[in-house]
Amino acid sequence: TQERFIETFNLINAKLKEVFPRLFEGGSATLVLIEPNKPLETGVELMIHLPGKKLTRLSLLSGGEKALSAIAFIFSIFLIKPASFCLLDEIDAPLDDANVFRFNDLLKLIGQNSQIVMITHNKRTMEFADTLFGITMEQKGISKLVSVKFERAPEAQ
Amino acid sequence: TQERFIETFNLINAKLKEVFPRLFEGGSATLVLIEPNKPLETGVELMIHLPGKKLTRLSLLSGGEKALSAIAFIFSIFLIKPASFCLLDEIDAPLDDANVFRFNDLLKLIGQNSQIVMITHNKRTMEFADTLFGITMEQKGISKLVSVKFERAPEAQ
Amino acid sequence: MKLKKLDIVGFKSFCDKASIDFPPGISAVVGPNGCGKSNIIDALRWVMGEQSVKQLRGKSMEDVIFSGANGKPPLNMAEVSLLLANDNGDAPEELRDFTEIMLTRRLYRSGESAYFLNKQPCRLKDIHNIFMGSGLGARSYAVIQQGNIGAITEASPEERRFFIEEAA
Amino acid sequence: MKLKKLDIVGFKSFCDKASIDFPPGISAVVGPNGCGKSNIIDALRWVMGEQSVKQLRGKSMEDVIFSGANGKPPLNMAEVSLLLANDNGDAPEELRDFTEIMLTRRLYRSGESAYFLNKQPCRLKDIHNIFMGSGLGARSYAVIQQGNIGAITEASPEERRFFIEEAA
Ligand SMILES: Nc1ncnc2c1ncn2[C@@H]1O[C@H](COP(=O)(O)OP(=O)(O)OP(=O)(O)O)[C@@H](O)[C@H]1O
Ligand SMILES: Nc1ncnc2c1ncn2[C@@H]1O[C@H](COP(=O)(O)OP(=O)(O)OP(=O)(O)O)[C@@H](O)[C@H]1O
Ligand SMILES: [Mg+2]
Ligand SMILES: [Mg+2]
Repeated sequence: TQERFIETFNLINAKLKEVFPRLFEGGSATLVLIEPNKPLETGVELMIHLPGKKLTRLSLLSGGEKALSAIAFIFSIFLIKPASFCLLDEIDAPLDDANVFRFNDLLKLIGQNSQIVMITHNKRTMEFADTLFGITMEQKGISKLVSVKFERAPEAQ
Repeated sequence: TQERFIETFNLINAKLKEVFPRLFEGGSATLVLIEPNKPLETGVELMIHLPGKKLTRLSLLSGGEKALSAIAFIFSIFLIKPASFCLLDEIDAPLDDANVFRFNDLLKLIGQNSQIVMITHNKRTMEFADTLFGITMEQKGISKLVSVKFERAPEAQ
Repeated sequence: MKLKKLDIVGFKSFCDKASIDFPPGISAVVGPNGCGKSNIIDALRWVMGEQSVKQLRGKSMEDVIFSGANGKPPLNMAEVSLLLANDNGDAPEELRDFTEIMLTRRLYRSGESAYFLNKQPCRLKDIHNIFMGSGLGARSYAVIQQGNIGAITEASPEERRFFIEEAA
Repeated sequence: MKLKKLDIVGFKSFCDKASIDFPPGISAVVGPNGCGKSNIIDALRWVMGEQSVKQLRGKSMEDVIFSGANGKPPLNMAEVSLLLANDNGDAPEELRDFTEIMLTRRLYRSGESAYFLNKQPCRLKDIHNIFMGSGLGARSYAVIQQGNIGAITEASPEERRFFIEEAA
């Protein structure tokens, strides 16, 4: 319905205003209805302003900036309407160390309301997780699960 | 010309037989002319056999396997006809630690005949390089080069 | 509808049966290239009713059945079962008396498919129904595939709208 | 034709002049997300004659001119100069007396372009000529862009043929 779309759009946009500067340590991002008078069919544009940089074409962003912007957008939607679980396959791959940290810091927030399954090669991301599942192929071509469950020492790490 | 294409094709195919098992610790890869009777226009197919696994569709390969297969193909071409220099932008990103090591080990070989400029976030890849160039943005939005040149201690690291 | 347990047998590289008990919070799945991590995501999407072979990296649906490896012959059936907690009202009204929902999907190399809901045979349509309105339907914002994260920022205005509609 | 020196000014995020002296062997370019590493590759391809704006991540060629940041206003010109060693016979016959080859490309915000070969004005065509037959032409196997490595394995048979032809 029309009101519901507009209402959700506004909620996500407001959440994006919090989430984006948190991931990028500044800057801002805004969703814009291309045709506000046609709410049932309008496309949605994304305007990104990176901290210290000028408002620029999305295509010119770096690989890491594009990934982090996508994470900001998707996580804003999650925080407005959490799905029961979410499946993320190596979405931290393009990120540098500082961005991986901020990404995982925000992921902890999402993890409070949704179950998260995150595939990763990144050691930092593994440290932030509550549980690790290792997959191996001792026999070539045959996958096997090795469960590795953490017991966290209270903040002494 | 026809002979030159066939000759180059055969040389690259022979080199691929060495390079692929070196990167994957086994297995094999073969280039196949789809229409061998039309050498001037035939497409080229790639058959990949991962160690211990069955000959399978390329699309089913994992992200890392696709990247390493591409590296095997491209590096085989390089070793047959080295370009003066090559520019590689984060091609190690999908690789796990063991594959990053084998990739860099082969890259050293390529680096003997070609100059290599490799963009990377990977610490292992940085260690294998002869020279590091750091790029920073102390002033947001403005790139600056910081040159970091290694003097290698003789194998005592 | 939290994930409780996933059983995979004969699906892609999971020749032998694998069972994953999902805890609350954040689970990281780790392992070397090609060991089967993304295949687990494929198994989850498949049992949830994914019909696009391309989304599963295949060319025909038969590609998801274990095709052999390391001296083991191909199998003739792939089966994935998913146990969900029915804990937040996202599931269809008719299932409200169940505390748990079990979905099972089977594919035989002959091409036959079978679907089960709490061990009762059902149609693919019934599986899709479970997830409608939960944000977990076909092109959900809750599933991001390997390599796709960069493209989301450069999505078309229509695709971006679609994500928001899913949440509305 | 080894790389010797690259000078970048006014090109993308390189507002102030940057000079890179390329050593032999393997150089790793490192830094945080968005600091300008891929922009260096873009600058190299641009001065070598890249005409596809899409390959440079832009929408119009004007996008490569520094558009302002951090209190600095936009610039009106982008200029990249590349010094190459003429050491292996790959360069055109007419340049055989030069031990080094310098290419310069300039773009003004007005839309005007200028090209120089060893400081003499030349045409874009002359720049392209330098690299013909060296394996370093437009869609060279010697340049792999960020994010593209996965697609090479799944290239079409025609694209794969093209790589081999480039080397033949
Ligand atoms: N039907 C099948 N039978 C047997 N093996 C299969 C089948 N389908 C896919 N595979 C194998 O599964 C492997 C890919 O697994 P997957 O994509 O899960 O790897 P991954 O752990 O995600 O690796 P990466 O870290 O590189 O992304 C491939 O080697 C592929 O050959
Ligand atoms: N014409 C321009 N003027 C100013 N800045 C620009 C211009 N074109 C691109 N940029 C900026 O350059 C940055 C991207 O740089 P680049 O792609 O080189 O990053 P990178 O170092 O490769 O990062 P990553 O590790 O994430 O790939 C973006 O922030 C973009 O806004
Ligand atoms: Mg994977
Ligand atoms: Mg980059």
